[in-house]
Amino acid sequence: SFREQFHRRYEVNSEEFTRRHLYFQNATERHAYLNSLSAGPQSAKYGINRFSDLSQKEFRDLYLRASADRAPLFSGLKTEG
Amino acid sequence: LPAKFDWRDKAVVAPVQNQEACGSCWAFSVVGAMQSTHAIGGSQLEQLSVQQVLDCSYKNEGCSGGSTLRALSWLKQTRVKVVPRSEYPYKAKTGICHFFSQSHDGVAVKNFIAHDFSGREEAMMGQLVERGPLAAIVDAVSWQDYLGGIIQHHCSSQWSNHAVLVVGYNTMGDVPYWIVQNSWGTTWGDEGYVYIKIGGNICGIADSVAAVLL
Repeated sequence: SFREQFHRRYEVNSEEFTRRHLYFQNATERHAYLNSLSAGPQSAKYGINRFSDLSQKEFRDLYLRASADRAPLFSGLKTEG
Repeated sequence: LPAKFDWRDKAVVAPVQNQEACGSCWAFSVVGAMQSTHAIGGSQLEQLSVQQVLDCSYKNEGCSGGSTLRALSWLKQTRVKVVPRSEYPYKAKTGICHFFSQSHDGVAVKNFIAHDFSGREEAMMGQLVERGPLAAIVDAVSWQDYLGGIIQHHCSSQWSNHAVLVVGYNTMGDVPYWIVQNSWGTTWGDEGYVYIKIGGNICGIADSVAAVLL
């Protein structure tokens, strides 16, 4: 159902399917851990989404590409410029 | 400061975009802030070209990554006018920079203000209300699995790897939170938005925050 919902084209039992299946299983384990600290109706929820068949490395390499340049510490309203 | 504030209520925030398989979050964040600031100044809300910033900001690396502050610094130094999205559409690939004459319609950055608001998130709320949506960088490693709700754990500060647009906040409930527009499409998070607890610099939301002056 994940493949159908997110339009994945890899075939069952293909090498890619096996790899993606493993990443998907890893994701469900992560979800259990991440949700274990959630308390209250407003807490963040973690679960299956379109990134669930990516490894954490693939996700980082594709989507987390911003580099951080440090900004000066805010010290009041008259520090602009 | 008002207990809650959301620039979307003023119709100055463009719809959620999808960067696709391109590390262009830094450009979406900066262009998002420009679009909103332009609309707050009285112009009609218009989507500007992320692809132009992606291709032309030579201090950054296109789809391979970049920094919001370096992009803003380039926009300020060159006074390049960012043209409407319709004239330079998004391709999710780094391409050759297209030049436009200075007489061409577009929006230029006059200046920007960047600060580390860690420990001073109330002051950051003031900047948001006073200046408009803010370009911020965050640690988004745990966002791979995010579905909705207010992030309060599992997010480090000072390990930023993703750029976003802070468009509002809400301190009315038990857990005050930032309202953050992401660029991973509307099928991610809450219709493309993520909520982050205010206080404690969760996900490094206050580490490097920029407001645009046009």
